[in-house]
Amino acid sequence: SGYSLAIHGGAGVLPRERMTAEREAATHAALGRVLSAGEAVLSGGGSALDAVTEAVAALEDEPLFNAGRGAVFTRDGKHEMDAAVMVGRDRSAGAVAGICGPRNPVRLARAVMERTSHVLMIGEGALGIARDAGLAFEDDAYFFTQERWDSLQETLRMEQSGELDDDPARRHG
Amino acid sequence: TVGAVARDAEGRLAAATSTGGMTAKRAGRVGDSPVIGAGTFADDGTCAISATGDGEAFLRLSVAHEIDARMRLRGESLRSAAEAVIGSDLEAIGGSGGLIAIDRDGAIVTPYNCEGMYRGWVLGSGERETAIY
Repeated sequence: SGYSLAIHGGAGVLPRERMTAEREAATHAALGRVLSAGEAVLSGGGSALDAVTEAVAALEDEPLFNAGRGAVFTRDGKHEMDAAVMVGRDRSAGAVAGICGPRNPVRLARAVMERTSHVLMIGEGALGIARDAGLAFEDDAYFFTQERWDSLQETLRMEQSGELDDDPARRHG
Repeated sequence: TVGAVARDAEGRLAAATSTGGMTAKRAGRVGDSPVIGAGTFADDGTCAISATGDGEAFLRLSVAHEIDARMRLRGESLRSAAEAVIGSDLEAIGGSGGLIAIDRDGAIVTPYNCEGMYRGWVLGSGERETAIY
């Protein structure tokens, strides 16, 4: 059928010595669900843009990965999310930065591309596009995961005590 | 950070990336994900790319644009260009991370210079895989 799809859930993988069999199985299962979401579009003759939008929205819905509801916390204990989409035909693109509220930031990036003449929008202006587009919003509790909160506390404690290491798993969620 | 790249049955390419940023980041800090040409890129003539890792390093190198330029101006393959940028350029400035990329023929590469990258791919021919390390 000539279609191809690749996905990633980030480079902040758990070091092998900390990866459990359960966690590994859960991660592969989540990645499999995401591939199915994207492939369902392509195998039905859908566009590459729709496929990457659905795949990334599925990744954002998985708390295992650092985006959407699995997003890590800022040092202030809040969430600031960024997203982008780009289409190869004419290099049209949409991107958002520093936002929190829309369940799927990738759908807001696509709304910026399709509903404005801009490429990158931030903050309240971007959220206004999300409301105009009727995108789903979630409250802060939806984006809370104990694991990310614990990771924030650990990072802040390590900073305080001067033992902050370079562990990508912690930094990149 | 999460991302996807795709080539559809009509040969069109697209890329998407989304991120929560970095744990304990300063308010207002933005990495490469929403910056076109750094963490996200697509051009039907060369490739589609979604990156993950030290955002500041990917921004300084304009990683996605660099790979596109190597392909467009020097005729490099996606594999050659992506592996050079991740394996040499990124390493040279002390950055870590990886990316997924697809070229106009649907070939997929997933280079990274750290311990692993959560990733997966599926082809219309039926090949399908997920990997971590």
